[in-house]
Amino acid sequence: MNIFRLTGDLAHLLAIIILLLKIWKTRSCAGISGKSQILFAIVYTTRYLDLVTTYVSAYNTLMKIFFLGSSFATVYLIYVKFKATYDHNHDTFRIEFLILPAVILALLINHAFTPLEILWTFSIYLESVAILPQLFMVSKTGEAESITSHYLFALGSYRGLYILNWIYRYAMESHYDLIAIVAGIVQTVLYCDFFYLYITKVLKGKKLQLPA
Amino acid sequence: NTKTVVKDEL
Repeated sequence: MNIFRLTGDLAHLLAIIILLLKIWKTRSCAGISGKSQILFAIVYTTRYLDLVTTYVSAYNTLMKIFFLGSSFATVYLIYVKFKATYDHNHDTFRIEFLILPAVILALLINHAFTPLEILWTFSIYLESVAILPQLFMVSKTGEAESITSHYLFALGSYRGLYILNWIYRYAMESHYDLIAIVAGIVQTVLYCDFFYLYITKVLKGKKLQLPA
Repeated sequence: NTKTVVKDEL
């Protein structure tokens, strides 16, 4: 565990907490893409199957359980509890266009052709693009609430910090995982446009509004 | 196939 990995995990944790609190406090999931949240639930489910096969550390186990639990809780809040506030007219990204390529790529490019390994690889590929329905929704409505922007910034920072962690680990431990690294870079690049808007607008107290 | 690595990250 190094400082980049730890802050990355904390940014990820923060993002999830911000999102859950926003929905819970406002009793509304307006502006949140339920489809992105479904994709994240699929990502954690397929990645953390090793919870029952491999023990790494108490930290690792607790975080995995939290990510799994919170992702299902978020999906429940959006599609069941606060269904009436869900903005489905603007959440029109076709997730099969992300899931199918991730499945095919996981079958073609993986570390080992075993069920657990392929599911892990699939989760890595899917995570890298899972935010697209949310970004699509923001671009479609042309704006995002500040709290949604904070959520996106924390979530984008997480994989960015993981890249620093991978550089550090490669230098210090000669440890690297090409699949995670390439997918992590793709994932971070997808946020670049948003990062720019966040820094130039949201941090200056303005609402995140896209030019018409 | 690239080498299998320990999955100690989240």
